[in-house]
Amino acid sequence: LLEREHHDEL
Amino acid sequence: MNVFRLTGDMTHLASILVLLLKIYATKSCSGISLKTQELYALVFLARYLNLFTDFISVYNTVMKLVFIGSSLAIVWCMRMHKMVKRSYDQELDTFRHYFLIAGCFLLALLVNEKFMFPEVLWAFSIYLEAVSTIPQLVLLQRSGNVDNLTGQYVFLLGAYRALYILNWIYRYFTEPHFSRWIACVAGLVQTALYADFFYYYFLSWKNNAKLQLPS
Repeated sequence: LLEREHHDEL
Repeated sequence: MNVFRLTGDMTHLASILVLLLKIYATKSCSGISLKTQELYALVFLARYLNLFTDFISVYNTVMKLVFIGSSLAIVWCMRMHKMVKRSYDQELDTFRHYFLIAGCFLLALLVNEKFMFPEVLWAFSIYLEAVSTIPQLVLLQRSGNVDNLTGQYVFLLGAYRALYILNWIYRYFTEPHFSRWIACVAGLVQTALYADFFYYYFLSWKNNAKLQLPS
């Protein structure tokens, strides 16, 4: 499953 | 989370606190560009849409609320507060920032990580943040002398993205699939825009003189 690009930065 | 990113976020928070201090303490926003403040409010609103859908951490959520809240409060203050808005340099703050918004949105439609609404808005916010300081730098050059708090505000605002670049370098070497090339390139452009300001800021610090930007 393509891990959705999590924008974990502010 | 690494030390570069945490320091970067704290520097960004410090820039906002210095700006709030200036406006609250002096009841004046002279030397501050309302257009840059509006662009930053737009950056945060476009970037933090996932505030309520993707929970990442308490820190992440709190900081997003602080950034959105403070940027909207500053725009409101500069537009509506009768004392503050009187000191706004309206005739100097004339950079046509709507072109920046349109240009960044078009670029985001063309260059993004995935052609999905949230991703296009995220790329838009990244590009817009990279150029959002231009009206502020133009205003500083036009207004010549810069008061201390304004100078510190702009310095901290520029320094935070420089720290983020160190964060991206660190993550690139420590995380296998890390790639944030959109944020990285935009971050380099954003930091480069501050280059001459950093130079004059350093000179004023070294010579213990007032910060003067050549008009």
